[in-house]
Amino acid sequence: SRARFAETFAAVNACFKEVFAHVFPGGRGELLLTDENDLLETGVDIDIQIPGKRAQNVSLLSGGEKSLAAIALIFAILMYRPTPFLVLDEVDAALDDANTNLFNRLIKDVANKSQVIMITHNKSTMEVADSLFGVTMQKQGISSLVSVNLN
Amino acid sequence: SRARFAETFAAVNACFKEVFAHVFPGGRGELLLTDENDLLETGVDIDIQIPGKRAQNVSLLSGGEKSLAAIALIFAILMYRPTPFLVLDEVDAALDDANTNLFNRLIKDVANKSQVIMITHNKSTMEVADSLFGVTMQKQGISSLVSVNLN
Amino acid sequence: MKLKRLEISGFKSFRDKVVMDFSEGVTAVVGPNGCGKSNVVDAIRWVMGEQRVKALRGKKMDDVVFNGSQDAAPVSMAEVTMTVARDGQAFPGAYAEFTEISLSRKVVRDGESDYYINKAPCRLLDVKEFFMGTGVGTRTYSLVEQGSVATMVEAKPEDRRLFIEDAA
Amino acid sequence: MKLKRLEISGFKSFRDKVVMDFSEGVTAVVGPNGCGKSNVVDAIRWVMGEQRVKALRGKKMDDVVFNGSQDAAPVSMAEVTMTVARDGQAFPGAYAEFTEISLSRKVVRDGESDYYINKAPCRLLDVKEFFMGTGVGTRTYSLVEQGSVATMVEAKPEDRRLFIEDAA
Ligand SMILES: Nc1ncnc2c1ncn2[C@@H]1O[C@H](COP(=O)(O)OP(=O)(O)OP(=O)(O)O)[C@@H](O)[C@H]1O
Ligand SMILES: Nc1ncnc2c1ncn2[C@@H]1O[C@H](COP(=O)(O)OP(=O)(O)OP(=O)(O)O)[C@@H](O)[C@H]1O
Ligand SMILES: [Mg+2]
Ligand SMILES: [Mg+2]
Repeated sequence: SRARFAETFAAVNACFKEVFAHVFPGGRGELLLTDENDLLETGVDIDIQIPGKRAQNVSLLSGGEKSLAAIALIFAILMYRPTPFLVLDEVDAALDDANTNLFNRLIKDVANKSQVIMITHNKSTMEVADSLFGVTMQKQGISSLVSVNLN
Repeated sequence: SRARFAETFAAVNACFKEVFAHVFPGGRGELLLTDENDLLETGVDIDIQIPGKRAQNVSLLSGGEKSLAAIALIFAILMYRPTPFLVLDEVDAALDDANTNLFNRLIKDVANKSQVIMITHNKSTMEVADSLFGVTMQKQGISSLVSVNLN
Repeated sequence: MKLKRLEISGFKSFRDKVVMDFSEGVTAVVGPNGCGKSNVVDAIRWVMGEQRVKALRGKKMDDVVFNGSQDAAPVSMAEVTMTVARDGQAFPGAYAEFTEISLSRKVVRDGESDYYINKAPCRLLDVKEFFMGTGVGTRTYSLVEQGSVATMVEAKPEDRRLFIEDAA
Repeated sequence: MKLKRLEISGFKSFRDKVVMDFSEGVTAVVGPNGCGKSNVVDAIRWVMGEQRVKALRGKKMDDVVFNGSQDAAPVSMAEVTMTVARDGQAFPGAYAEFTEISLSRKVVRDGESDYYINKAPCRLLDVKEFFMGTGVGTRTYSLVEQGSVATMVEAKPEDRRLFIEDAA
């Protein structure tokens, strides 16, 4: 219904502004309705300003900036409506070292409310995990589990 | 023209078989025409078998396997028809450590025939480069160059 | 609700049964390219009722059944069981008294899927309804596939709306 | 033919002129997220005649002109010059005697692009023809954008054919 969408939109938007300012200190991120008069059909636009830069169309964002902005939006929605568990498959692939460290801190925050299952190749992200599953193919073509020692 | 396409296809396919066997030792990769009787319109299929696994539809390949198979195809085409220079923007993003090392060796081979300009976040790939450009935004929002010291 | 255990057998590259016991906090799944990590994500999507073949990266529904390897023959059945534990809030509807619920999905080659809740046969609709109230449905923001993290930012405004609706 | 130098000024995030001298072998371009690495790739595509706005990640052709930053005002012109050097084989056609060729593209906001070869004004067609024989055109396998390496493998068969045709 209209009222429900309006309420959810407003709440998620408030969370997005908060999470975005935390992920991009000094920047500004917000959601906009493309047609406020038609809450049942309206699209949702995204307006992002990276710190130090002018607000531009999201298509001009870099690969890493897009990933981080998307992570901020996902975490904002989770803030409003947490889910029991969250599955992330290599969402950190485009991030540089500094943003990977930021991501690792964010994940720890999110894990307070939701269980997180995360696939990554990134050593520093593995270190943040509370537990690890190693998947291997000791017999070629057949997956099995193996215990992992980080060192 | 038909003859030209047929000749190019055959030559690229021969290179692909060779490069693929080098990238996936024990595996098999080849290109197939979807309609041999219509060389002007036919599509080109790709048939890949990863070592130790059965040949399957390429949609079932993993993220890293797809990247590596695509890199093998690009390098096969370059083997047949080298270009003066090659620009690669984070093509190594999905690769694990072992495949990144393989990629680094391949890049060195390709650089014998073509100049390579490669964007990467991967330290081991940076070490393979003959020269490095650092891009930075000392003044926020404005890109400039900076010399890079790898240590 | 917490994810407690995942049992995978005959599903994609998991020919032999594996059991994953999950704990609180962050669990990382690691391993080389092609070893089967994203297949675990597919197993989670599948047991929660995913019907779209493309979302499981296959061309036909049978592609989820172990298809053989160079040395091993194909098998005829895939089965995934997800066990969830109560975490404060009670389970929805008829499952309110349970502290643990197991959801299973089985399929034989060329057959239809069978669904089970606590080992009792049920319909796909029952599985969907169970997850509906928890926000972990197969399409929402709670599962991000490999290579598609930036989708929410790159999406068209009318598609981005769907993510907000899921949170309503 | 070898890429010898790239001069970028007023193009995307490169407000101030930068000069990149390239050598043989492998050159790595590195730096943090959002610093301008992929913009260098866009500058290479653009100077070689790219006309598709979407291939330059913009919404309109003006998006290639530096648009300002928090502290700096926008500029009105973007210019990229690529200098290539002869490497064994002579340059095609009228350029056979030259050992070096510079190709430039300039655009002012709301204006049309101007093209130059060795500082003499020319048409887009001249630039395209120059690159046609060398295999470095803007659409072939010689330039792989961020996030699209797997395209050749994921493409439909009739699209994959285009890569083979480029090599013919
Ligand atoms: N039905 C099946 N039977 C056997 N093997 C299968 C089946 N479906 C998929 N596979 C295999 O699973 C492998 C892919 O696994 P997956 O995508 O989980 O890898 P991954 O660990 O995520 O790797 P990456 O790090 O590259 O993303 C492929 O090699 C594919 O052949
Ligand atoms: N016309 C323009 N004027 C000013 N800045 C621009 C312009 N066009 C793009 N940008 C900026 O350039 C930045 C993106 O740069 P680019 O895509 O090259 O980053 P990158 O170094 O490749 O990063 P990543 O490692 O994340 O891929 C964006 O922040 C964008 O705002
Ligand atoms: Mg994967
Ligand atoms: Mg980039």
